[in-house]
Amino acid sequence: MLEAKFEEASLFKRIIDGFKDCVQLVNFQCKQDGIIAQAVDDSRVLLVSLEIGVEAFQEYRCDHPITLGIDLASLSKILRCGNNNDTLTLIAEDTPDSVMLLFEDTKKDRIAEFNLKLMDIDADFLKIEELVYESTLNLPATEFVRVVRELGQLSDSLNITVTKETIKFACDGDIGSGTIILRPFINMENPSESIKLEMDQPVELTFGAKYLADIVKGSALSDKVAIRLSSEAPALFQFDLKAGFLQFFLAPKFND
Amino acid sequence: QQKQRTLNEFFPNE
Repeated sequence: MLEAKFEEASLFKRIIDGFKDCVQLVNFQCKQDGIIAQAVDDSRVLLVSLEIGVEAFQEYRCDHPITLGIDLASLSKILRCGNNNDTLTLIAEDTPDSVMLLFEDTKKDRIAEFNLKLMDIDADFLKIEELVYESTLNLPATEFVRVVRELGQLSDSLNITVTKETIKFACDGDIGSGTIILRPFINMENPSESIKLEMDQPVELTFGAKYLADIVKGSALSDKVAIRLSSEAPALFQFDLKAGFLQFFLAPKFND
Repeated sequence: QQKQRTLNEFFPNE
């Protein structure tokens, strides 16, 4: 039996909104130590990996591993029903056909119950090895969103070059080109505004702008994003939760 | 001209 209670429904809504536009059918694996999910987009370029730890919940109980095969478009319809500050409890039997979503307002005057039918999703699980990255960036999520939105208007590709002291985003499209250079700095008063750069080797990679436009939706979860780059592996974009994370692994483009 | 790579080139199926 699964009973997973979020103190505020808004947390689960933001998690789902963070990746529902790039993947649709997702197996959520519920275990004693929390909920994990992994899904790859149809073009097999972007992989989403979600982990919600037990501490993200107000109450959590899962006696046996349970897989919930969920169509995110259907789940989103139900999530729009509850209020953001309602508590939200996910309830499922050990071998469920459906999952119940229970919204309760703080006074317990309004209790709304929805049942979402589950799906049998035949998704292969990609084995992600512990990867070695050449550069790690930490940016304010708002800055990352801005760079992707601004440069994404000009081209369908976005190039990232990391050297010892600068992070350069560049694009070159039919209507023109653009470059945004960020330099690391520490903001003592507002640490989340800082830009950090750890570089073992300079790296230059190009990514599809449309995938980055999907990834920035994860910024609703965190005010920071960590970007890990390697010339030998997909890039990792990570938004941290209070307990857990939402990760996007994005395969780069390469010169033909 | 740049070509998009896929994840299968990097991650084996389990």
